[in-house]
Amino acid sequence: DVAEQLTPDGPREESLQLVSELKDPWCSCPVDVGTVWWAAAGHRELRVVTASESAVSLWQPLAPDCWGKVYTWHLTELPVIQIVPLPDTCNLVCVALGELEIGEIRLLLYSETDSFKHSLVKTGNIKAVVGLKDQRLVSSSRTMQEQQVEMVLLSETGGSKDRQTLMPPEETVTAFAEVEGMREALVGTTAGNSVVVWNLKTGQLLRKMHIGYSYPASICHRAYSDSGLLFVVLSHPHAKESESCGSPAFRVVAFNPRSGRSTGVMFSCLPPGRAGRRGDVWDTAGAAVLTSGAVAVWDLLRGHCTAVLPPGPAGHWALARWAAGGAGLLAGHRDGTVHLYRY
Amino acid sequence: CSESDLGPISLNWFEELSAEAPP
Repeated sequence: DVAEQLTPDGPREESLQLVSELKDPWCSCPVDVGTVWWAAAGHRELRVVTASESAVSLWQPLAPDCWGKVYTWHLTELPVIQIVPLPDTCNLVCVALGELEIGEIRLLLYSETDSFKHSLVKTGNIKAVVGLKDQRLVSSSRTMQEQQVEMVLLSETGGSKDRQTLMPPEETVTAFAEVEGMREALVGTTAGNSVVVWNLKTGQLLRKMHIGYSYPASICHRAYSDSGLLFVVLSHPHAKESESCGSPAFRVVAFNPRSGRSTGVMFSCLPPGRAGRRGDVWDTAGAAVLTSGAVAVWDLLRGHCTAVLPPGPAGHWALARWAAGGAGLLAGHRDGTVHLYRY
Repeated sequence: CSESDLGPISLNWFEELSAEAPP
């Protein structure tokens, strides 16, 4: 696998097929892109969401290769930092806003009676947030004295139906990931480089397992429970390049939650000579923007880099996000152009 | 990975840890 990646004719963009392009001439500084399921007039379709610091736009497919902007929410008090994907939720867009770190989380929604509006879900010094299936949102926030980890059950009208406090670990939680197939389990990574596991129903902190010192500041993206083991997809934004392994982009690590022991299962490294990455994972595929301005895609189960999108005529790629429901990869340029690729 | 590397594996780890962890 490594030999294949080292060949000059290594992965190209063949496994990514350009489906369509959308361009917002008013968006000069995109901060995020994503997709949302939208139900209207009796059917459900996937729509694209683009975010700049002060506006979030909803895009509707008009024809197979053509998108039109449906609506723009203007958010003027705090800059938008990221779109928070809400799996299997319809007609709700969740965004995180703040200066250097997330200060508030808002829902952007449309209702028959109120038209388009937005509502505040959470405020504080928010360190990490994740959207889960069944309209649930989990976040960690910190005061000088303590850390709060909370799950909010969102209502269809953009409010909060219920709140559940989860037991916080001593270390700050830096990322969350849902566990595929286990509705009540949630994993997180901490500033002390551990993986923690919660029971979402009871709020119990079940286990803290150290990742190891070789890969500091690991970020969890997704987890799968199988055969009594917990397989966690981690990215390593700050790992140093090593002669034996190259630069790790993603690793799949198997944890035994009973014993707390772990072992590396699969290793996906950056294409040779590349550096930097900001990653996203969907199912078993990983994607990241490299500092060279290219986008790289990996099959995480095989450890293969399967595609590289070089910087195009419009310049460096700035964003790479997987669309919901296996609809492909969204890649965004700094000039506001977004390409949708089938993968 | 073998059981000797990772220690005893339980298919019901989530239920067992939930029963053992402080409420």
